[in-house]
Amino acid sequence: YIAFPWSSKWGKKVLTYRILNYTPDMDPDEVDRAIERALKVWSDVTPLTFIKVYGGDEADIKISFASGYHNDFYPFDGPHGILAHAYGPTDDPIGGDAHFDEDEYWTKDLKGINLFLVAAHEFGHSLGLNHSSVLGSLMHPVYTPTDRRKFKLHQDDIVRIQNLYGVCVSEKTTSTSLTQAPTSSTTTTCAHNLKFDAATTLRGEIFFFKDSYLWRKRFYTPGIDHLLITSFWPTLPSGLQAAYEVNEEDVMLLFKGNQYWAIRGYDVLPGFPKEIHTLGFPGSIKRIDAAVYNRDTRKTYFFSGPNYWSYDEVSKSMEKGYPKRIAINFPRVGRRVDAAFYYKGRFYFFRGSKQFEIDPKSKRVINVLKSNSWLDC
Amino acid sequence: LPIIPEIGEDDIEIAQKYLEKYYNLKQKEALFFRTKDTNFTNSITDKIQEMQAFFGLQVTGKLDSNILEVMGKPRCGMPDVGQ
Repeated sequence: YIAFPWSSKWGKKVLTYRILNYTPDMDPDEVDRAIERALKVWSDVTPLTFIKVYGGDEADIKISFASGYHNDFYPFDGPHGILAHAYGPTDDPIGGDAHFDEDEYWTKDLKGINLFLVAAHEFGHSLGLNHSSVLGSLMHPVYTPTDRRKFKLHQDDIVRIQNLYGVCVSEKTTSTSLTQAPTSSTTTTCAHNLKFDAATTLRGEIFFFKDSYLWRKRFYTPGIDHLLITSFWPTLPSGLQAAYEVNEEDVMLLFKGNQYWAIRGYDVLPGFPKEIHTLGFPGSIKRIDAAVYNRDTRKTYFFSGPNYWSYDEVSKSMEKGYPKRIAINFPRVGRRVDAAFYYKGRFYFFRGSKQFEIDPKSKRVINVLKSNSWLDC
Repeated sequence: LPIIPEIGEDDIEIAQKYLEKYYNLKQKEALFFRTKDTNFTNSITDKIQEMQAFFGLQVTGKLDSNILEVMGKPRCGMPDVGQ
């Protein structure tokens, strides 16, 4: 047992917890709710039950907020860096306890450090889990901001906690939803049938979006990053459908359904999301499949179903004479486009597991590639 | 997001502390970190590789922008490997 050689698991199914003090960053009720929900993450998939105790009662899991040195030889380090730590199950009084760094700004949402997410992770330690290298798992050591309403316990966490405590009697009814997200994994990167939801350049790199994840292709360092979209932009939904970058404005536009967001760096620009109809689409258009900005012409092509539109990024208006048929004006591409980006004077259109390299002027396909040819496969 | 950080002495110190705290790097071994010499001892290279493998980074055994980026992220204070 790696991280906690002194511990294995609790020898009982009913555990008590006690909140020793409260952070001033949140209302006490909000702290109570965040802690309850964080414990419920684990009790939902195991036979464990958590009971709150008050006053001077001893508890298995004691929860406290403290800054710097706080009498356990593992001082906190001020804002950011270490957010919290917790001790595995043991007979020692400190066993199971979870300490949260009061120098962080704790919140119920994602404006600061989300208490629910950190507490759920720490309670994993309290129950005997060590860190996981599985990206997207709750027990991954790095804090990943995730909207609580979209949070789902990763299969890796479920398997590991159930190895310690067994399966909850009612788990069969809850595990279906708990195990569905995140829906993509690193093993699919080089799958022969990989399809992207969206793709775009971003500050000289290329980003590919699928489900809850993105792949980040850098050019100055080797390797491909595979990350949760929320690790960069916590408030964005999964399943983005189109993306493009307007380099001159250092803005990336992301689309899902009839909404789109403008992003600069880590920030969603004020006033977004907006409805796609504000760009000039007819009311019948409910989604954008793909978008690509040509920095030479300063025009953006939007693809939706079998049609595409041209948008002038200088005048911020839709061009006349559109929509046009994809299949007619971009021969060999087919009747739809899933994702697209512009890189070094070429369009790259994606449809299914295929990728088409296209000359923007002639609109002719120059090369047909596998969709994941950028991902070092 | 895309930046090209230079690796300086501050970065080396951050890396030393990080590996001591989360990857059980012994302080005696870490003394080599205090010079700007990038030819780290085998044990330090092993620790860097261990961390790169844990985070799914390319395993080079060298401090690079990717590993430093991970080291800069907020995280849990418990170690990633055993003491």
